[in-house]
Amino acid sequence: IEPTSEKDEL
Amino acid sequence: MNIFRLAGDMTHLASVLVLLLKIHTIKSCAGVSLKTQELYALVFATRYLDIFTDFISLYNTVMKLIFLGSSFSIVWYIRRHKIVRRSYDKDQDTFRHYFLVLPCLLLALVIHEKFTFREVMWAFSLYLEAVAILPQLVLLQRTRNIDNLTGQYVFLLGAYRALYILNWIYRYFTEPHFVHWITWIAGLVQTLLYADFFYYYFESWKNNVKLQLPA
Repeated sequence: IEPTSEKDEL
Repeated sequence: MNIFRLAGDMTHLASVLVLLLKIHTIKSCAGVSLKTQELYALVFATRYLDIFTDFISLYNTVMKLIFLGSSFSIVWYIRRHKIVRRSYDKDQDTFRHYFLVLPCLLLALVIHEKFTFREVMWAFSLYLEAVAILPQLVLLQRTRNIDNLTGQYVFLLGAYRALYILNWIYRYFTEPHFVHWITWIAGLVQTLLYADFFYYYFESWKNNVKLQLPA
């Protein structure tokens, strides 16, 4: 799983 | 990245490109609310402050540039383009959008994840995005003429947010610590705002009649 960084959504 | 989020981003991309293409090809912005477009430009400007500091992925950066570029281009076309600006009916598009910006800013100052400039701006952009469509919906109800491109624009915007809700549900169950209440609540409120538009949009599509929103 990609590291879910804080704000990875648009 | 999951299929809901990718579909949501593509639908969102389609909504802004459909609108930009319409305005560029027919050189008219009839039925389009400049206020909503300005609010969206502000949403992206405050949401993507990290575009040059945090690199998440090529996809993320490219999409941010496209959203920023398209939303500011649409505002430029309606405000500055010598032909397009003539078709903007400013006496119908009178929603006082400052009444949306200020409460969102105050709310962001109260409810945010961290009290830093970036985080407050990020929360502000989420609250503003939830209500940014209102001037456009009011304009559609006033002018009552929903040419199918403007209707498609609103429909695609609503669909993008609905897909994002599925994305958040998926991520909540697949990623242990994925919790973003601010995003979820703002996204849900936004989608609910579209709900009645969706109802009339499907009704008109099902009965194959021109879309009429109740006054």
